[in-house]
Amino acid sequence: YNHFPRHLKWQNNNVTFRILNYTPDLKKSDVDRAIRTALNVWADVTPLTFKKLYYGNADIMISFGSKEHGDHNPFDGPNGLLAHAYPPGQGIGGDTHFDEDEHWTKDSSAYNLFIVAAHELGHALGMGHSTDPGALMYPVYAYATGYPLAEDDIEGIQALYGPNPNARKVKPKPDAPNKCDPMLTFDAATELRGETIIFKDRFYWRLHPQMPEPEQTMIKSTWPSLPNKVDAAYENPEKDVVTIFSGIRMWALNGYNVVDGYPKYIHKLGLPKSVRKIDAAVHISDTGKTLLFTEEDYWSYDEATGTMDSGYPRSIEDDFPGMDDEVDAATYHYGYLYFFHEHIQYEYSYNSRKVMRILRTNSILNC
Amino acid sequence: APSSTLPLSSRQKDSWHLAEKYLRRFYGLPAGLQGRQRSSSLFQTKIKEMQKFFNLKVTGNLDDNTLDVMQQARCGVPDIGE
Repeated sequence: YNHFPRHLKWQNNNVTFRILNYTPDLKKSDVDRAIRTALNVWADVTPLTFKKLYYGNADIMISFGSKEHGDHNPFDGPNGLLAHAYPPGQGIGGDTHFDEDEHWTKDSSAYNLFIVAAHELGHALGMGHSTDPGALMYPVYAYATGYPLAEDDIEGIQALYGPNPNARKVKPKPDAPNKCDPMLTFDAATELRGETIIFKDRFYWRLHPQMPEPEQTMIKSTWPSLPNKVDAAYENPEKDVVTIFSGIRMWALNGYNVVDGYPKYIHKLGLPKSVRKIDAAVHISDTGKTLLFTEEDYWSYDEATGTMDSGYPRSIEDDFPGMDDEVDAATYHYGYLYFFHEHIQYEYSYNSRKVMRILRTNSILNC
Repeated sequence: APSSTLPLSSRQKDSWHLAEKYLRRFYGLPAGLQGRQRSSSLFQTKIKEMQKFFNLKVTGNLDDNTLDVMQQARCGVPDIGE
């Protein structure tokens, strides 16, 4: 996290706010609710209280405006700059402006007002931008559901104001995973139209063969309807579909679009109801089979017939000698299976039926 | 960064213009002539600051990843400084 220079903050914990005008994109009550909820996010973790004024000068004056809107910090039309706010202080200090040329929503269909308001009000209270992509105070817009603050945000605001003396327990989002953590584990891995996608917590890394440096993004920024955590994923390149597993549900993606009719239950694939989660999945293009790993066993699914192969489940340890007995994630390239378990990656030759190399899990992330 | 003496394609000019606006707004790059800016070490330093902030590979060059981030919708408050 960062603060503004001189750690600007409100000297009085009782802060006033006033909403000067409203966007026509939402009902007035929706705007009021978004702003109030955004303020409560910060109030819940600090001693700050927020009182709404309906006339006169408040500490935080909130307004919607476009292009040049009176502060010589013009907006830029749709997209680009979404909003800005000033750090605590007299006059314009604390004031929060939203770009009216954006389309404001209360869902993921455009720019979610609550998310942007929570971020901007963080500035109005003294928070600068965070370098943590999982933090609310990260400068780039990302849609997310659930509790909006990461541990990084809470540490930052409490460094200014201290904790809430009457705090109810909050469960902050974990900070973004560090790709170069030597003990890094993966949740899932898959190919997607020539790129490799690695899932970890609320995030995923996208690896392009020509670009050594992976790009980290929040899952919900790309696929708002996917859950925050993915258990397994695989691509069927013939159908141009990526299947995502989380708990007993699965989603199908066609590129970056979720296919209609999903999620479905994983048992539709022919798995018994006793299977509550898939740990890893990988499609072997040479055989047309998809291997689904659960605990110490695995299943083989025939993509052409849409049925489970007979004789399964089988033991991972028995059929993949040299491998651990459980798998976190798996991919397949040019005759080699790459199994990820904890912080170790096994390069397994499908033809020779043996482990050829052992690497760190995060070696794939240019570490 | 390419030398300011070599002619740029229209796409490259757009990229440099975008980067200059971005760095001026969010990283305190002082205003200056675009031609001189591109080859200045200050310009490269600011690109590096931005790349470090966003956990990109720090090269000082306007690669595709860097330009991608510069085009993402975001908050208008500077990332560093006042």
